[in-house]
Amino acid sequence: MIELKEVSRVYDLDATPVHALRGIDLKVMSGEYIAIMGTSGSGKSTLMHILGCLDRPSSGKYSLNGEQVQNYSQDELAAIRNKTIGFVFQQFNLLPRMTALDNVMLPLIYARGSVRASKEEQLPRAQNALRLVGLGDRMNHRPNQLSGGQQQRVSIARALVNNPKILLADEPTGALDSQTSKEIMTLLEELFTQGITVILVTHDNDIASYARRVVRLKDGVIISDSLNNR
Amino acid sequence: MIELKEVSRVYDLDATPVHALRGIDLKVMSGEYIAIMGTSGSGKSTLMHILGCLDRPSSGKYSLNGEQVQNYSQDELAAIRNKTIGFVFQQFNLLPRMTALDNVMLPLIYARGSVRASKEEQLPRAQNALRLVGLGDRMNHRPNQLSGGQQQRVSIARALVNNPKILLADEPTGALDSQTSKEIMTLLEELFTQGITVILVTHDNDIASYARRVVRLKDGVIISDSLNNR
Ligand SMILES: Nc1ncnc2c1ncn2[C@@H]1O[C@H](COP(=O)(O)OP(=O)(O)OP(=O)(O)O)[C@@H](O)[C@H]1O
Ligand SMILES: Nc1ncnc2c1ncn2[C@@H]1O[C@H](COP(=O)(O)OP(=O)(O)OP(=O)(O)O)[C@@H](O)[C@H]1O
Ligand SMILES: [Mg+2]
Ligand SMILES: [Mg+2]
Repeated sequence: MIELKEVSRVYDLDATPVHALRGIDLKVMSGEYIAIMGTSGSGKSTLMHILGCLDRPSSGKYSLNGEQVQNYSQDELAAIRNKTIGFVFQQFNLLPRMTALDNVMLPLIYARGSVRASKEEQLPRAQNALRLVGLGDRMNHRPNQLSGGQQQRVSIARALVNNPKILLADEPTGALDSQTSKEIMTLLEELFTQGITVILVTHDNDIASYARRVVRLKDGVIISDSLNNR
Repeated sequence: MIELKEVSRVYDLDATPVHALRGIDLKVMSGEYIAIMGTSGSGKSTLMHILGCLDRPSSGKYSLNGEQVQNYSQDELAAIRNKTIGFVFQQFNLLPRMTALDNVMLPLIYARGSVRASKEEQLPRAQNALRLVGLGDRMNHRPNQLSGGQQQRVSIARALVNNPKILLADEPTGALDSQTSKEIMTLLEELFTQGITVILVTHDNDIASYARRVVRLKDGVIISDSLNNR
């Protein structure tokens, strides 16, 4: 359902281009659970942004559920994202002037078509998502009134609220203590059991061990891709 | 050299006040190496901001090198910070429109008195700090042209550039893979050997094991404070 073929991404920065991804081949079946690992700067977030239709490759092909999306317009990509993909950003990307609840409501408000929840359904859905990540008592706090790990969890709740078929999570437990991390990983395991495709970036081996397959990046290249011996 | 007595911090948020810290007693001698741990939302960053003179307690006393700073003005606190303290923020707090190098130059430009480096010294110092954290080839990138772990390392370089006597690091390896984490922890170990007081927040037991003493927070209270059996 996800296939990257010879995908490269070059950032053109003044004189020195940065080859963030080089000739990536990656196939992901529906319902898989994959951990992406690699050193700082190896290209993990760049890969996640392309997978999440937030960025286009410089070259190569991206086939998502049968559609060749590498040349889609911004609007076409936005439609796919809203309908199919939940994205947890490495740096959360919360809107600073809105409360946790408002931030989680946004994807519900923007949804179109069959994914869209009715007006009466939207608020309870957002509230439930926040309770699921342990923030039932923080709904009216704005991001700067939340701890780092609480902001991260708002970002996770927001990614789940449209019931996406693909969850892309860039270091979803980076700011969490081990107890709270376990709660989040139990939630992701539950989603995986329901058939959702889960792709997460982590630098933590304990977190990676929850996945069924591990892909390792180094300098923009996949250096290994194998099943997790759990 | 650092002494908190009965320090509390309450955030007044509409109806429900949040008691982020409650009656904290903490003594830190010059040259100690301490890890602060605890669950998400337990008060670690709040404690670090008070220690770093970025915030005042709601009640209680803070004695820093013999001065009672809990009632100092913003300017007086800023002067202490610039002269004595290096702070690595949990969310980096880099200025988005400046390059990595400009960000690291800022504390050098703002330094006053004996800490201040001469104009010719400032640029090489900033460049060295960036090389120390492995970013010699990323000096002219702006934050959104850097990976998460690279931004974190710019924040670390910036905290070190005025040769502070106290380094406060709020999850300094949260966005780093294990290899890069080791490099940063080796750097912190080196600073500790030079006599700098190091206080770091981490939720990672491997990182905490580098410290000589571990303080654990839960719901704004210190629940344990003991030497690390290394
Ligand atoms: N400005 C604020 N207004 C209201 N509540 C706040 C504010 N800042 C923090 N809080 C609350 O205070 C508590 C402690 O926050 P703090 O950032 O110190 O936690 P932490 O231990 O650093 O957590 P984490 O590990 O997630 O970073 C949290 O429950 C948070 O919601
Ligand atoms: N907009 C940009 N312009 C130039 N270079 C960029 C840009 N964005 C990222 N880079 C560079 O591309 C490389 C890959 O970045 P990416 O964010 O994908 O790394 P990462 O594997 O997610 O790292 P981390 O583990 O630190 O988050 C890095 O070396 C980074 O400096
Ligand atoms: Mg990244
Ligand atoms: Mg914190």
